[in-house]
Amino acid sequence: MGNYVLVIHGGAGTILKKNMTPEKEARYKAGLEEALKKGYAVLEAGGTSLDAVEATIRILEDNPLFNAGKGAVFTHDGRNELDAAIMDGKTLGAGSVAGVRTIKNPITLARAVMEKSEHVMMVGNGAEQFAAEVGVEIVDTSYFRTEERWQGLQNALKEDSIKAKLDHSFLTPQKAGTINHDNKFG
Amino acid sequence: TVGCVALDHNGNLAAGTSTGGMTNKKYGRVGDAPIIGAGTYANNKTVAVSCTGWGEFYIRSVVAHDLSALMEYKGLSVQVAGKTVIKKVGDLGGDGGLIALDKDGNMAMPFNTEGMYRGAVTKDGKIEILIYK
Repeated sequence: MGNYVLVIHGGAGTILKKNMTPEKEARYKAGLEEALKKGYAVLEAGGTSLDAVEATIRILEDNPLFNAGKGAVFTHDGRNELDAAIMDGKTLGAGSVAGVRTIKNPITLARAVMEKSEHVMMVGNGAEQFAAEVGVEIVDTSYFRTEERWQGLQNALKEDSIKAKLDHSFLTPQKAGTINHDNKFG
Repeated sequence: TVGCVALDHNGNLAAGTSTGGMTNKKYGRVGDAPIIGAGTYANNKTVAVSCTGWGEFYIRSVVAHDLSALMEYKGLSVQVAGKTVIKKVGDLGGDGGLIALDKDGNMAMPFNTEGMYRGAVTKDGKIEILIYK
């Protein structure tokens, strides 16, 4: 029997210690700790695992260090497009949204899709219309912008105008038989 | 990308994932995070899973559901099933990681990149946070 009740991630990639300042590392750890504490508090108060997952992810979405919500990366066209999903292990209910641009906390909209619609997945403008109808918080697209992510796009555009990059990687070599994704950030 | 899996006092599992996608992406590209079974999955019989990484490979491997299926059909532990699905991603040429928490409170955080921002909390509130391998 294990001892864990909640696990989180904030993205994977080539996170090199030499590229991380002690101050930045401390900020990442503080962000992760805040999220863990929030989720644990929900569970300790008798909340459901769904409540804990939503509350925990909202903390991470609100933290500009992570590529979700505020601080999301930019598309080639200089836009933020957000995706999220949630699933209930008890009922196998699920909800997800993709390509939304004005939803402050996409995980909350994903949960609303699961609990307040007959659908599993909504995209783009339709998902945002649904958000307005069920009272999920909407923000101006400028809310998501951070200078670091904007400069990340400018650097990517200088290097190559068509390659997409994942979140946290640097100089990952291309593997045989794959599309070329140098400098992945995801 | 960020994700969370949780197990509550009633033994119910849940999983969630949220992301801004890939820098410089075009054409309305969507990765695995919002695809149920690829980047996000939960089943009280087995495990809750949230993935992060190169989404195309997670979609093609249906990673999150595959992990659950390996536990359900083959009886693998969450750790072995987690390593197995990440190896499949790597063998296809993709990279990234995942978090998984099974119905008994066992967890796994496998990844095949240089690092993954990750953390866990135990029943008694002990917090663990890791970044590098």
